[in-house]
Amino acid sequence: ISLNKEIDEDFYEELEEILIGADVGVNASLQIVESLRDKVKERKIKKADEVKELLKEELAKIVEGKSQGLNLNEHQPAVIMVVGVNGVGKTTTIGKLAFKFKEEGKKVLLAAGDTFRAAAIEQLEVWANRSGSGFIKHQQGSDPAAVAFDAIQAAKSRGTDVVIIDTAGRLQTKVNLMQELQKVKRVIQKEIPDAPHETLLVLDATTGQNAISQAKLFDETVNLSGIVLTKLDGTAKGGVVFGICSEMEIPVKFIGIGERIEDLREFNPENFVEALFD
Amino acid sequence: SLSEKLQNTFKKLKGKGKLSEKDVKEAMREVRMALLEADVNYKVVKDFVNKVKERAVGAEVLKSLTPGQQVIKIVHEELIDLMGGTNSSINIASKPPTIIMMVGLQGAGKTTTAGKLGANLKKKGRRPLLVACDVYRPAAIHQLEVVGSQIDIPVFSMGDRQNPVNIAKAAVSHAENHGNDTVILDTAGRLHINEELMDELKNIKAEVKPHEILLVVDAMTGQDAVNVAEQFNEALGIDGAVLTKLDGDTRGGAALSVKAVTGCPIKYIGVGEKLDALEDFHPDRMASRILG
Ligand SMILES: Nc1nc2c(ncn2[C@@H]2O[C@H](COP(=O)(O)OP(=O)(O)OP(=O)(O)O)[C@@H](O)[C@H]2O)c(=O)[nH]1
Ligand SMILES: Nc1nc2c(ncn2[C@@H]2O[C@H](COP(=O)(O)OP(=O)(O)OP(=O)(O)O)[C@@H](O)[C@H]2O)c(=O)[nH]1
Ligand SMILES: [Mg+2]
Ligand SMILES: [Mg+2]
Repeated sequence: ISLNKEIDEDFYEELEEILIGADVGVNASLQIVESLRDKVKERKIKKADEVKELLKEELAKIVEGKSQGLNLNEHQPAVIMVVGVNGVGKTTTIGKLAFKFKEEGKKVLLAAGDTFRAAAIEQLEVWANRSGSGFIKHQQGSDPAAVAFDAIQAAKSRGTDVVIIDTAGRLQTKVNLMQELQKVKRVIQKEIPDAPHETLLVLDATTGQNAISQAKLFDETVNLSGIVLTKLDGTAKGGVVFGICSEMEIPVKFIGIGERIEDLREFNPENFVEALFD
Repeated sequence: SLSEKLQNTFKKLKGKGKLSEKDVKEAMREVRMALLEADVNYKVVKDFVNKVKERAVGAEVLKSLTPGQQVIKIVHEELIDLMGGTNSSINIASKPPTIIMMVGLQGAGKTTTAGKLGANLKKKGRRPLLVACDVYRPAAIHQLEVVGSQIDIPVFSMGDRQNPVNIAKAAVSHAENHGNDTVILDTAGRLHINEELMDELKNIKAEVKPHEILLVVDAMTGQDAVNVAEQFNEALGIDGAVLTKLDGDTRGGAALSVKAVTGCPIKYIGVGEKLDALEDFHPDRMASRILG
C-alpha cells in the first residue's frame, strides 16, 4: 500500500484482502477492518500509512498472550504433551524444543507416544540423539498411555528436568482418537497431579479455517496451554491464530521456521504482524 | 448453510420469472462468503463469482425451484464444471515402466499416498515399485519400507547418502530388470520457494522423465494453496493432484484453488491413514462439500 494513498473504500477493501489472503478468515477480517474504520473516524486519522500502523497495533494486541514462554522451572520433572492433526510438525518441533532446553542446561527425556504411524518411533529417536535427550519407547502398536507412564517413572528416577511426550497425529473429529488422547493425559495427571504442565497444539501455518475447529476440539479434549505455529518459512501467513487467540485465548508460544533443529523461535507479536504485510 | 442464507436473501421476492441483476448481486455476496469460509483463495473466488453472475442474471427460475435454489443450482453446476470434466486417471506409459513422481509441501501425505497408490495399482493387476527418494527426513526411508511391507510391494532405496536423482535413475533400471511396470517415486517434502530443492525435482524429472507428476496437497490448506500449486506447476508441469486428509471436516476449498490456477485435475483423494484409504475424486461431492 503506497504512502500517498487515499483513505477510501478501495483502501479498506485492500486491507480486507490482505487479511483474508493471510487466512485471517472473512468474518474476522471484516470485523477487524470495521473496528479500524471506527477508530480512524474517532481519532480523525488522515494519512493512509497511519491507518496501516494502527491496524498493525490492533492486530498485535489480539495475539499478545499473557504467558509467552513455557512455565517449566517450578516443576521437576516438567511435563510437556504435544498434540495436533497429522503432518503438522509435532515430532520435529519436539526435537527443536529438546535442543533448546539442552542449550539451557536442562536434562531432557523424549517419550515415543506415537505407537501407530510407520517409523514414528525411529523418527523421534533420531531427534533424541541429535538433541542429546534420553529416549523412552515401547513396541510398535503398544498403548501410548503406557509409554507416557513409563517415561514419567523414568524421569522421576533419573532426575530429568523436562519430559516431552510425542503423540500420533489425529484429525480432531475422530472421537475414539481424541478419547485416546484424554486417556494419555489422565495417566500423566495420575502420576503428577498438575501435569502435563504444558499441552501444546502444533498448527501448520498453511492451514485455513479448519485450524479454528482444531484448536476448539483439542482444547475441549485436553485443555491447551499454548500453540506452536510451524512452517512459517513458507509463504503462508498463519492468520488463523487471530481468530483462535480472540475466541479461545490460547497463546502462540513458538513458531517453526524450518526443518533444522535450531529452527524454532519464541513467538513475537510485532514481527508476526509485520510479516502479514510483506 | 448457504442454501438457508440464500433463502433469506430471496424471501422478499415471490414467484418472479427471472433473476434480476439486483437479486443476483445480493446472492453473490453470500456465495462469496461461503467460498471464502471454505478456504477457496480470494482471487479464485472473485473470478468464480463473476462467472456465476454472468450465468445467473436473467436466468429463468424453474417452476419447481425458489430463486435461492435456482442460484445454488447454478453455483453447483459451475463448481462441478470447473473441478471436473477432465481425465482423472494416471497416465500409463506405452512402454513400461510408467513412472509416477509424488511432490508437495512437507507433511502433505506423499509417503502415505505413494503407498496407497501402489496398493491401488497392485489391486488392478500392476506390479509397482516404491522408491525412497527422501534422503533428508529422519527415518523417511524406513517409513516407506514399513509402508511397502504392509502392502507387500517392493521398496527400492539406496540409503540417505545418495543423490535423489541417482536413486531415481537406478530405480528405473531396477524396475526394468525386475518386471516392475510402475515406478512410484516418493520425494522429500519441500517449500515451493526453496530454489535448490525445486531444482532437485527438475533434475529428477529431466533424468527419468515421469509420465505422471502428482502434487499432493493437504485438504485443509488455506489461501496459500494457490501459491503452492502455481509454483510447483511452473517448475515441473503437474499432471494431477491428490487431496489428502478429506476424512476430516475441512471444507476443502483448496481443491477449487488448485484446479483453477493450474488447470490440473484432482485425480484422487486421501480419506484416512490406512493404505486402502484412497478414492477417486468426484467433483459433484467436492462441490457440495465446499458449499457447506
Ligand atoms: N519448512 C518447514 N517444515 C517443517 C517445519 N516443521 C516441521 N516440518 C516438516 O514437516 C514434515 C512433518 O513433520 P513431522 O514432525 O513428521 O510432523 P508430525 O506432526 O509429527 O506428523 P505425524 O506424526 O505424522 O502426524 C517434516 O518433513 C518436517 O521436516 C517447519 O517449521 N518448517
Ligand atoms: N487422516 C488422514 N491422515 C493422512 C492422510 N494421508 C496422510 N495422512 C497422515 O498425514 C501424516 C503425514 O503423512 P506423510 O505421508 O508422512 O506425509 P509426507 O508428505 O510424506 O511428509 P514429508 O515427507 O515430511 O513431506 C501421517 O500421519 C499420515 O498418516 C489421509 O488421507 N487422512
Ligand atoms: Mg509425528
Ligand atoms: Mg514423506
